[in-house]
Amino acid sequence: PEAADLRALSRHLYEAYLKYFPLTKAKARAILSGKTADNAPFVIHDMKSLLEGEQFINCKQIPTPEHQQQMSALTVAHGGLSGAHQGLECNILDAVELRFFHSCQSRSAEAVREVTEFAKSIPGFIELDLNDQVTLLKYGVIEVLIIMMAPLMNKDGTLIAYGQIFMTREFLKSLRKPFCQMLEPKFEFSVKFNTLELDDSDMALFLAVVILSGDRPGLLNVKPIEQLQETVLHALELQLKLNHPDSLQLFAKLLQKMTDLRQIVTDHVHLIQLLKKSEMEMCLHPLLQEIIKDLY
Amino acid sequence: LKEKHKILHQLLQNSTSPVDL
Repeated sequence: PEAADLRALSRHLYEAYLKYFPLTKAKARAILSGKTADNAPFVIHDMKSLLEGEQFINCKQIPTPEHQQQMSALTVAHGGLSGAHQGLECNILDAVELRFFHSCQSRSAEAVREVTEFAKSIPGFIELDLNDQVTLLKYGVIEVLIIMMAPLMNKDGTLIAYGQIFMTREFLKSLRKPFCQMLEPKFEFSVKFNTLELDDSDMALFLAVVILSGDRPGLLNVKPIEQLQETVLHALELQLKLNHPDSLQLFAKLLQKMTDLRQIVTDHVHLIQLLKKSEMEMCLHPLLQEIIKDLY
Repeated sequence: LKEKHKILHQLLQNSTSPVDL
């Protein structure tokens, strides 16, 4: 009966994952390997194709009506930045990194909303102290977003804009500092992480484990969080045994990734703080500001 | 904490509706 409960939990989290995250690993890998019936993604590999890509994405619609509606509302809610963004579009090529960075921020803010909805679907999460729910999200969400970048990446580049665009790693490395430094550590993490060959159902459990970390600073009531995490950890261990019977120590290898993630997030936050100082025109999305402020 | 994280708090409290800043 215990194993049956754990399997039910795994199914529940997988269903929530499919509900809230529009671009699954299965879909991303199909796009990256050219196996989709749709058109291949638009490739951004230099400044010219970046400018073309911006037009390309402006003409395209967001995948589902539900997401389109939510994205529009989030953009309206964030009118200050949208205005700044449009103003920047008139600028010369020098501003292209900033403009791209603003687009990344808008997508990141939307992704935080998706992760929040996923967190709320974890059984027991919404019963936790509300302050602790905030803390778990504040500290967990960037780690989750970095994990979720892995399926979109290969050694040569990354899918962006819901899989409609592929941006090359070389192009990202060619941007001026510190923009060129922002994604390289994520590529390094992703290439190693992808060798574990997790599928979407494994990912759903791993993301829940990361969110339910009982050692986040400032938590008021650690015990119920640890209890929830222990149950999800059992579900993950069972899932990996069943789904990857030949992959030795996969559970241990996956847990080790949680340590690597903390350093990547710390470095990421430092880069953003550096950007805030060096790029006077740059304004941070208020939701991302909340998360990053006093983080590490 | 709630005061410092108004949007996160809103996201947690509202169902699937987007944030109204």
